[in-house]
Amino acid sequence: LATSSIKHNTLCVASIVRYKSKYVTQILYAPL
Amino acid sequence: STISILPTSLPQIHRANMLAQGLPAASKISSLVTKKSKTKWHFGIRSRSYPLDVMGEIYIALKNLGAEWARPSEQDLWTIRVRWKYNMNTPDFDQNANSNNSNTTTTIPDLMKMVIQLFQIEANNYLVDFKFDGWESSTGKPINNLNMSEDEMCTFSAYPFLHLSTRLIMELAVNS
Amino acid sequence: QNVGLAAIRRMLGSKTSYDMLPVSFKLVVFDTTLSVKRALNLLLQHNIVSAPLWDAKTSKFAGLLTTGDFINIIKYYFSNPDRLEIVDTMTLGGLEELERTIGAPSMDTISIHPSKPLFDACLKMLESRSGRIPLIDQDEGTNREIVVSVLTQYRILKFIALNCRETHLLQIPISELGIISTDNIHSCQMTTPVIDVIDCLTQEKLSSIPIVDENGVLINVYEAVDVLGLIKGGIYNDLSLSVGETLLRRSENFEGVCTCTPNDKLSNIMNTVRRASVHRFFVVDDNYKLLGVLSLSDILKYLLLGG
Repeated sequence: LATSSIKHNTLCVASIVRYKSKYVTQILYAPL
Repeated sequence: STISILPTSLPQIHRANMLAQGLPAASKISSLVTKKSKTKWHFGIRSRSYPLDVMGEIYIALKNLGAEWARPSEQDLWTIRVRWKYNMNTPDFDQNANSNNSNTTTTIPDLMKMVIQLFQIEANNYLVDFKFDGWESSTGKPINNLNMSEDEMCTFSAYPFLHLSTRLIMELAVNS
Repeated sequence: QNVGLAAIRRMLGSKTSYDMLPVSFKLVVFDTTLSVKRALNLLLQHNIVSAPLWDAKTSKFAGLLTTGDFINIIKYYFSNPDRLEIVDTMTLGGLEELERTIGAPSMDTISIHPSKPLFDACLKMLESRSGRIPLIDQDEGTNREIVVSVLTQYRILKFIALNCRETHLLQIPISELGIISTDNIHSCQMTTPVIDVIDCLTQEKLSSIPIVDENGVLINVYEAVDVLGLIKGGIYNDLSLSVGETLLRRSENFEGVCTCTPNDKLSNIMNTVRRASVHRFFVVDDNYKLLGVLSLSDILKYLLLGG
């Protein structure tokens, strides 16, 4: 799990997922 | 080719034309400056608390969220193997994961597993790492992912994992 | 021309949307509980104009956030001026309710599997209002949806321009292809109130409105994406703002409006799409008098079905 600092009460988490033979960095923003 | 850029549409020229018409807004309204702040990524979340305190806070957060975890072995106090119920309606945690509620005909695995581990980066600087650890079904049925092809295995959605991670991080942030 | 079209269609039929994806790329997704204001800032920060929404309650994707949603917010505010705080308090999950309140068309729900031929994705995308289509697969183990990426008309045309040499065979002038929108072009003047322009965008389902002078000479264009700057700057509450004044909000690195003439050919048009980030072409005469509009959707529709 990758995270970035909480700004403006918003959490940002991400994970790099292999989709078939490509790589998607899926980033999710959610309110704290 | 007679393809070109319309000169009067360039921001600088548009602003000059608006000023030339003596419109007060032209000097008041500034152009949008969006700082493309490069997102700085970290693995997991960092902590400077005392290691046992960090573990205590994580267990309390997991308990508050109704999760369950395997009893840690003496050799490895810094790793927590978590499991929680994640069903379609609300991703709540499984209060009675062991109950063989046979009436649930879940072919969809509804227990997400995660490994939470504390790492020391340097003196007084720790990192809590979250790792997705697959799915289980609360009916105890083995997940039939054996016959999946390599490609199929990797078409898994990270969003439930990301979502539950945010819930755990929120719980830790709120508690601390 | 037909040889060129056949080659492009062959390529679109032989490739899948998955083939178009870079080896490594990012996908920004917003939880539906995020506030509209925060989502707007994040779109601008990532220099994107759209993002898929994730509803954690249903563990599903809840459509795409697009500029159309921000236009709905402005329209709602203009009919409810006392609700200025709406931008601060509304969450992304509330956008659907807002659509119903102002009677706006509901969000696109079109999507396609990444392994389907690109040709099918293009046809489906022509049905969408936002000019984009999410690529959705299913998690084999849990049947949950995965939004792998979002395909846009712009990226597809760029992909064709970059990968299909036969575009240089498209030598018939665009005026002879019947693809330029020329009848009752909706335009405005620099002094037109921006609310009237935004109304026109939604009523006519357009993504841009050309701005002309009293002689019909093209001066600038108001685009749907300009609404993001309007809300970001918080200046949408000044109802009397003219469209010329709101264009002052545009970022300095805006690359300008792309024009062409009726004699231009699709080979040149596709050359420009390959090199620049252009989202539509305004057809003008030698004196920049506006003659028509050529949108990416018009170009894509011709490449898929025309000739």
